[in-house]
Amino acid sequence: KEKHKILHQLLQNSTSPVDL
Amino acid sequence: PEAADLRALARHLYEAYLKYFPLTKAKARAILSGKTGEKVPFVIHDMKSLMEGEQFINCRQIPSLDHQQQVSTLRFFHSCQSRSAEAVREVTEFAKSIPGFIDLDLNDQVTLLKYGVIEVLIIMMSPLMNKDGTLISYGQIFMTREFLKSLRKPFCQMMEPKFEFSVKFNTLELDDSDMALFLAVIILSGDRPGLLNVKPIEQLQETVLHSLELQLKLNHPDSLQLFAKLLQKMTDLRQIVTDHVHLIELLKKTEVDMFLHPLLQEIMKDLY
Repeated sequence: KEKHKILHQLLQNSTSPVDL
Repeated sequence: PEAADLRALARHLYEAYLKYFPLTKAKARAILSGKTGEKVPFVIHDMKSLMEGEQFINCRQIPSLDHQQQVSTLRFFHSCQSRSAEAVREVTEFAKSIPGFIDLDLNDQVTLLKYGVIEVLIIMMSPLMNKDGTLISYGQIFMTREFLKSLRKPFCQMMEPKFEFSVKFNTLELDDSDMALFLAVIILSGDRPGLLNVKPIEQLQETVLHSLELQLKLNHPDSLQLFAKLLQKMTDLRQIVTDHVHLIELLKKTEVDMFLHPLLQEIMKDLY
């Protein structure tokens, strides 16, 4: 899970979850 | 499934596509053919116009490097990455809108995105390209193919395979509603390495494939074997992605100032 942290975040949050 | 259900699925995916992807094929082709009320794109054809055009490029993540010609190539590469990361977010939202996708095992959702997203981005690049160049920055800039070929190695090798693919792909003349279904088919590939539960993915893909087949029959009644031709493109895509990832690995080794966006790093690590 740690290896794909940002992808997990993008999948689990619907609105601007990650500061890209 | 009933034809009405397949049509409803096609409509749903087309709506999601329009919602999440800001530059449609219809708009891109209008810009490229000059049939648009909008501004004519700024043309980047050499280092001088690249430096002038940078003001239009979305560069939120670029570290503030000085404006010297020798760093322009890398700086441009960084802004491409920033846009790619944003595009990954758009593709993720589109994937989540595919009926059944968010019910899949979360690890499988990650795997499908990791392996599918670059393929999707290459398909989405095709409508922005013609034989002479490509639109970038949401259609505000047209960058010539000759200019990209003139960059120093290995940057000059990055886009040429995408142009070759796109010029052929564009002859299939898909529209945005066809594209939406094709992108969903790519995302729902049950043969990605490391998937835990393949069966529900294959079931979802089969339904979307039926919907795509029906869509192409209705939307392109005179285009024989279009469905088969389109599916064959998926093989070419995998090779392009493999070569692309190897080129990025080479860049990481050879470029001192190379910065790879963390999201893109995640996607490309141990990919092929």
